[in-house]
Parts: sequence; structure tokens; C-alpha cells
Amino acid sequence: PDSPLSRWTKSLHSLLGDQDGALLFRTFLERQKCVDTLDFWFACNGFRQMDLKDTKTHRVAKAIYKRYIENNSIVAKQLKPATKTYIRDNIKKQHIDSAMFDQAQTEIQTNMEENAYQMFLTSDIYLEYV
Amino acid sequence: IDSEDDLLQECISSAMPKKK
Repeated sequence: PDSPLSRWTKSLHSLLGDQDGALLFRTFLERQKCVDTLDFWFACNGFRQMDLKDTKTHRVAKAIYKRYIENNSIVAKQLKPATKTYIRDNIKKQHIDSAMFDQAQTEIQTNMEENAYQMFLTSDIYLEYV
Repeated sequence: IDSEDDLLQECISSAMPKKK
């Protein structure tokens, strides 16, 4: 009853917490041309765990901003304008804190839960794996 | 010094689930 597969259907969070699940979902998103949303989601988690005293953390915040938010990428398209402005201002003021991407991550996650995750659970790639 | 892409990849990888 508690096989990995039964956990995958429980929630997006449990799917992403499983290595095989996360990799299969990633392959699915690559085919859907929206793998950036998942990479961004993981980048936010990784960033939250970084040491704010480390100068590397500032560079990573900037890299996340440049790669996913500043341009017109799929992530940027799914974010509320106010969320993007908030992050842009933080980057400009060099005001880096661990929670600065939290709101953006939540927006992307909600979108994934409502769309890509549901599509994944009925996709060929998932059914073949099952 | 690491490039921005490397830093970003490192950050993403650090958050990916590990094999149990």
C-alpha cells in the first residue's frame, strides 16, 4: 500500500520527494517544454538552505533571478507581476534573504499541482512506468 | 571561480531527492 507509486499519487510533494518520481516527472515536463518550472522549484529549495553569510548565496540568488524571472521564461509567465517586482527590488537592493523566493515558489507549485501534476498522472510516460 | 550556471546547477542538485 505504501509503494512509491501510491505515494506519487498522494501529492505533488511526495512525488518530488522521491528520486524516481522526480526524475520521471522531469522527463514528462521536458516533453511538455516546461521543465524550467521544476528546476526553479528545486532551485528555491536549494537556495533556502544556503548560508546567507556566504557570498555564493548572493550569486545564486542573482542567477535564479536572471535565469527564471527577469526574462520572459515559462516561470516568469506564471508569476504574478507583484511577485516578480518584489524579487527584482530585493536583488537590486542586494537585500538577500532565505525566504525571498518563497512566494514565487508557492505560485509555481500551485500551478504545477493544478496542471502539470494532474496531466502527469494520466500521461503515457507515467502509465508505462506503472 | 564558478560560473553562474554551475552555481545554479549545484543549487538545484542539492535540493533533488537522493536515492534511499
